[in-house]
Amino acid sequence: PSPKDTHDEL
Amino acid sequence: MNVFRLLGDMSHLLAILILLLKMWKTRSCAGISGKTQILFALVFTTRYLDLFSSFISIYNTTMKLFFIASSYFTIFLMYSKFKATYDSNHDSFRMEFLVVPVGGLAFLVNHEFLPLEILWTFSIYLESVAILPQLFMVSKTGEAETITSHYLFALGSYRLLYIFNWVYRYYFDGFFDLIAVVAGCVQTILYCDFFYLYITKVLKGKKLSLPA
Repeated sequence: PSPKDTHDEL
Repeated sequence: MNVFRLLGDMSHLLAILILLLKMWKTRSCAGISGKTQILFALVFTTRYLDLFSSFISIYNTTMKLFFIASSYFTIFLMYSKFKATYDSNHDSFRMEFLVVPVGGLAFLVNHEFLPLEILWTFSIYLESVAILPQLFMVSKTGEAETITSHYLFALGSYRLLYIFNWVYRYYFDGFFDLIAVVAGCVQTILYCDFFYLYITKVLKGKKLSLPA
């Protein structure tokens, strides 16, 4: 996955 | 979610609770940089705009809302309720020296040139240096209350634990976010000097004071 699709951190 | 990420989040949460508790119990915000707290509020506000665009988990949403709310509550305590105890003379770091270059960098170096993405990048870069006014204040006064050093230690540990989390995610999930990792490393490095003082002084029961 591309980092920008997964800003799943706080 | 891995154990490093969870410990990092808990450490971040603990830092905020220590800060709020310190202010509430002592009815004072002495030794705390209002500039750093304003920058943190700006960090959370610009990063968590995705609350409106994407849902990740209940945990994620709850933590984001708490971080935003607590950062504005802290500002309210410092600049309104406990204003008389705010040490503005020693809190003289100029915020624009951080916000302006960081804003420029977020425009130039990002994953994608979209408003939300630029704001996210801005928040990541800004978070990495947001502690500088606080560290500047400690170095200016030459000391920090023990409770303030616990706050700073928990806050620094959070990003250090995130680095372990990124190493874990790189090997086990194939995930790698260069912007977050570089900024996170810069952020952690800024705490190194403080970590040293914390371990050699505060943990041995002494107050954190800098050599004259």
